[in-house]
Amino acid sequence: MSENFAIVIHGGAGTILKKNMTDEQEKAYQEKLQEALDSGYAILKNGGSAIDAVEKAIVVMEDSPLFNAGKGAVYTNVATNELDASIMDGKTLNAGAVSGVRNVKNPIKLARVVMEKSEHVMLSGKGAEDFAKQYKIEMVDSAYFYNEHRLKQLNKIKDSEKIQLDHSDNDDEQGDITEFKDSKFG
Amino acid sequence: TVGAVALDKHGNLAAATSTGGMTNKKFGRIGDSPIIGAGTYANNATCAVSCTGHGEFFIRNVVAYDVAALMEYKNLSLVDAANYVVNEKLVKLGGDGGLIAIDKDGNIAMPFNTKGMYRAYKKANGESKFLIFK
Repeated sequence: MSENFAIVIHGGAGTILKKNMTDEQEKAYQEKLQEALDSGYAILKNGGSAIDAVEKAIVVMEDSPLFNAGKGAVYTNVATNELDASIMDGKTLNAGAVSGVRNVKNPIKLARVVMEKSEHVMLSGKGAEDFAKQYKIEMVDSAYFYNEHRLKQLNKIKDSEKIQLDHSDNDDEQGDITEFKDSKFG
Repeated sequence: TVGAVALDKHGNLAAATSTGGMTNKKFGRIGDSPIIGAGTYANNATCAVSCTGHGEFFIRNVVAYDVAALMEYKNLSLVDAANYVVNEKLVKLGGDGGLIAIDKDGNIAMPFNTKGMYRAYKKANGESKFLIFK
């Protein structure tokens, strides 16, 4: 067993500028990232697996409204939340993913179950949620994802053809969304 | 979007990514986050990668796998491969975003071509860093 191990995490990219972030906001992000980092690190330090470490770190961030994932998910054009997640094991090259789920509290947990318990790689929408229930993955009412700040972000651009990603200096309240003008929908 | 990559004491790599999508998205659009090879990839022979950014560009360029492929086929280092994909290839195509990656030897790369990216790492020796801005 090697003593070489490490964990790296990210909480999204965008046009984040120092001048648009208060010290309190910066501290809040730092503390939550530190918590996520430490949770995964502790697993690795105790000889646990990389796959457990990345799942745990992601769960911490999914449970925070600071990031665009899990509880902090942004809104679609029709004011719903659609969550995606994936996980991959470098030892076996096994992988699992879910897309477009609306009531799964921690999509990364479901992605891992897809990887380990199904013969498939990706499940989507209602079928993925039916699968989640079979494996007792925690489901939540859509109200769990309610976030006034995120809703305001949607209302600002709802009638436009603009779409937004994770973090931006255009957001006067949180500095938290990236805007891609003239973007197409894939 | 959030992501994590790790190397454990057994020499195994793993990657994970999770997202709430894009504000105002329509038609059941999905980005790269749930797509293996585009937003997430791990292979003990090379590296583990998790991406964040404008998903369509990451899908078209199979970004996460591209980093691993450059290491495997062109023998690039993790840092060189990741920087090339994010700061040269993606930039030329107008793709905004970044990635985090770790290789089988514990080397770390966190390139991004936007103004900032929330990112942090912690190594076995306890060295840890939290960064936001360029």
